[in-house]
Amino acid sequence: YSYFYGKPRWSRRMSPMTLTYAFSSTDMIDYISLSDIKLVLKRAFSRWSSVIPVNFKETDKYESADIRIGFYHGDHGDGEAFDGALGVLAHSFSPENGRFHLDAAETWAVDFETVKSRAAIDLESVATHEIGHILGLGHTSVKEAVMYPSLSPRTKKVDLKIDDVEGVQALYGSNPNFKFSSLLESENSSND
Amino acid sequence: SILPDKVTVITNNSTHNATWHDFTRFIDAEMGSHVIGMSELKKYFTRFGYLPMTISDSNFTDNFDTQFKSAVTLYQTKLGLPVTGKLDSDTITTIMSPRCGVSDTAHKIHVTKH
Repeated sequence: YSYFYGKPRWSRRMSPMTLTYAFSSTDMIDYISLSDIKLVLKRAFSRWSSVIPVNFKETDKYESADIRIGFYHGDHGDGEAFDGALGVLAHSFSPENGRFHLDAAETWAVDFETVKSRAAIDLESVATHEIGHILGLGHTSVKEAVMYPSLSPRTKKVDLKIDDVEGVQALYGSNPNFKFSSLLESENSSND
Repeated sequence: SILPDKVTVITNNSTHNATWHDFTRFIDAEMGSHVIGMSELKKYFTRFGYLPMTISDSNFTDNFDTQFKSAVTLYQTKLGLPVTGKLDSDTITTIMSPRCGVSDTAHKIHVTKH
């Protein structure tokens, strides 16, 4: 695992820390229902909160939310223009910026059974990866980890691996309900 | 067998980005190679933090030079690929994969042995 330069992290004093997130009212995609998008993002956030003492709560107040999520085309004003279908899928910013941008030109999917495109990208996998950046993780060289930088179309990678968990817990500590043994068991069974 | 007069080959590059899909032509390029268009690959390496931003995009050559070899080696290390210093097929395939736009190198690396 790796961190951004200076190892930034969210630094609220309360424990567990609660970060709010909101969806843009204007920069979204229309071929997946908002309720499905919200469900997928909720699952992605909950994966991280299951391992660290950080809770995520959705809010309607976009401007004041800690994490602001939107789908954008091309040059969207942050100096990191999106490049159309595939290529760069999304990007987000280090703590405590909170901007979480997805490339609107991708064929986003929440279910590969109904989306047949060869270029379909799993929204939950990308969301889980980007939340890692929002929390302060950089990219890893561990291919199986969520924080590996690339993701093939029609591939789902949503389960946090030991590398992801160790990295984020070094920043925020462990969720008291988290047990490393369960993660090891699940990794061993998937390796088998 | 009877062959048609004209054979049309249909290639499907729909799973690759328009900018990166033709990087396959760089497979097997190594130190000293000169392949037209390699400057595009150098832009990719700059974009994701493997070549210094100080070099203007327009000044990139199509030569596989020492600096580019270092960038390829660093890329292979960071992406967990076999470190060959060449643009082997594993490396090109990884480069062409869709990815996150966050740079790979503005990070502090921690390595843990399991």
